[in-house]
Amino acid sequence: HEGLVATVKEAGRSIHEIPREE
Amino acid sequence: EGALGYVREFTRHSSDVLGNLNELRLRGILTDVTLLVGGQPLRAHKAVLIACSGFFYSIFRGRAGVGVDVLSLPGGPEARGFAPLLDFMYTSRLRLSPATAPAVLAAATYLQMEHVVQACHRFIQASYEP
Repeated sequence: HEGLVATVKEAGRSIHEIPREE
Repeated sequence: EGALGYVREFTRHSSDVLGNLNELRLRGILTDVTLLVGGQPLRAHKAVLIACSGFFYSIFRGRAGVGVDVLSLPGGPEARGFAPLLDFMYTSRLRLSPATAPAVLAAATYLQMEHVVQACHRFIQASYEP
């Protein structure tokens, strides 16, 4: 099928974590 | 009975906020930086860029990043690798295809988005398996 998009779920962290103020 | 307090958690809130931010981006509302990627101007919010990318965090977190409102990325990613990452930042959905994955991987590496880099590697590995 043209244009069929398979979506895979990523459960893990997606982006960096900004360090908490020391 | 006996609870100290009650909290109503709106579980859709983070995705609803992101959806509104994306609408603001598409309409150019409060966008405070223009990224020149492969010569193509892309408007965005520094706050979203800094929240999603280690590279932009290191650029905009300091005072040096305050006055920057146009940023060209010389030797940086090409637009076809960068644009899907900008959409990902604002939608949580990363569009990949065998044709674009290498460019997205290169852009994610440049932007220090490690978790996306890993996802691109997994995608590329899977697309080679018979």
